[in-house]
Amino acid sequence: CISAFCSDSCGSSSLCSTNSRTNCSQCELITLELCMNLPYNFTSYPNYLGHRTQKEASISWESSLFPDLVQTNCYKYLMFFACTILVPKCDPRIHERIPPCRALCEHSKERCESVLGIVGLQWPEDTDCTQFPEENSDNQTCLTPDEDVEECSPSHFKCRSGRCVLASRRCDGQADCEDDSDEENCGCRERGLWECPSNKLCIKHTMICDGFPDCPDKLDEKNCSFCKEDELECANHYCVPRELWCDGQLDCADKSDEWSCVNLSKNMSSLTFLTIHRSATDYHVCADDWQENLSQLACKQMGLGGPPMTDIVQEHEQLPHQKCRVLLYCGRRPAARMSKR
Amino acid sequence: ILGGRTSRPGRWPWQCSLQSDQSGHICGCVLIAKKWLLTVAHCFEGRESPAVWKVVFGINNLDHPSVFMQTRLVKTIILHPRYNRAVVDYDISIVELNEAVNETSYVRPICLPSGGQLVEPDTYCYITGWGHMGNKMPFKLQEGEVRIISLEQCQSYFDMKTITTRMLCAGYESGSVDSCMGDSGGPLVCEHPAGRWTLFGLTSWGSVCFSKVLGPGVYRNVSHFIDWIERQIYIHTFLLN
Repeated sequence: CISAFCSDSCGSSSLCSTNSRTNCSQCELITLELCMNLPYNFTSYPNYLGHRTQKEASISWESSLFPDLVQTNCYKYLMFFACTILVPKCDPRIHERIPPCRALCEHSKERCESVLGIVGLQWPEDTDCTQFPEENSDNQTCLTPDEDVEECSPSHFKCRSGRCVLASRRCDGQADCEDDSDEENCGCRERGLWECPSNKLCIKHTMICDGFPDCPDKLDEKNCSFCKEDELECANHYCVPRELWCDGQLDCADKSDEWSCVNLSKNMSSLTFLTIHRSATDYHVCADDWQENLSQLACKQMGLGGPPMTDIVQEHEQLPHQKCRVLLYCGRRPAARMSKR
Repeated sequence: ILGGRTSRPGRWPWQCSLQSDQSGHICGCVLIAKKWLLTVAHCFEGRESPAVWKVVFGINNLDHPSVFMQTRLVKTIILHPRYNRAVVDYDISIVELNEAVNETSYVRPICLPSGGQLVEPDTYCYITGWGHMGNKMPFKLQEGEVRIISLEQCQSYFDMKTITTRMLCAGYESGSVDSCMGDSGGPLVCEHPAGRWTLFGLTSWGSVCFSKVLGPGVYRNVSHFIDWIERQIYIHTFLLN
């Protein structure tokens, strides 16, 4: 408000009386990736190029121009200057933007405008250096770079020679630094990736433990859960108590606790014992009270046809006290009716 | 896809969705060049006019269009001249788009096999699609890993139907992973050691997949049609346009 401080929302605030709103701007955290390494964290919009938001600045022509231009090494503090006009520093006490000093603007323009001219481009309009104050003049503060200001933004890699090249060009197989330093020590880590232990394949960190195997031996999906002793890991790495495995209820979100619960296990003599996977353990089925309709049901559950043949056998003949097991032979899978998909 | 899982967005950048304004997603399709798709011919039964179709690329969730999505209209539909809806042999078609797609990491064509390049039985490959999951139609693209089955073995599942060399069978005896209604026209792709993916099949037909009678899926053997595909694209690019 004209008479007081800026309230939370300038446009819709009812705290200002009618006609008493001024064009007040707010300090906001810098999110423009290009300028994340500045010695200040807050900015204020509109900026000196007329962009109304950081989003608008991020897709602007200038946002792609300056990072390209900085690669020509035309001026050490070019990126610092670019950021002072793309994301002007905001003074949190007065909620006002602080301009770059005129000398910084003039030096940037003097040294880099001619480089742009070579490729037929123009220095950005709206960067008339006279709009910026002289250092130590009129009690106005302005920004100058520190000696140790980082020349390359976080999205850039600094060559040994000092030149900045786009980080995406680091370890891409093409030398971009004149000293080839962007192609040295190129492991997964240098590229911000994770290395599969077996074949050195590099994958994104977000691909680890996401339920999708990316390394050939699926090592990126190992050790993703810390299940308790009485729990088992679902395919999507959630933990579910063992006793809920194959209990007929869906407990894993991906239903993996109810997969392959009925099987025919072949032992050394090729007998097909009916096997039930229950509470995370395989059991042969006891033949007590076994009925033929249960054989039909088991074959059906496995998607196999009939008619089933059932045998009741002793699993270990040398241990006659052992209970009898169900030996099951199902028919072939029924012939499928054709259907276009 | 039965027995599959939800795909990570962008993993299958050649997968596209053939849609009509009235029905939404109808069939899958595969991008093979910036202006050309492959799908199966039976998708166009009763809807032969290009005007009723649109093709959506770069999408994972059919219900939530993403910023990577691109939509194109259909200029030409080329059905294989030997396609017969009663026999389902030669179930393949080529679609020309009205405008090329912009190639991005989310929209990218897949390599075709060479004419004689065949995929061996017991090779593991992937199928993808927005088809039926057995209990519901998914919004998100599903993927499933299937094993290539020899034609002889495949024939034993379909004694009422002849499996020809224009077909490719893939799946499992248990039918645990399979394509289903709505996956037609989508890809069966196999990865080579260098991480290079090749399109070997197009989802075509199989058992009534959400019944209890399962079996492998039957796919169009793309290798068999390479000459025809190349010839059609040449004719429509250089001779007819």
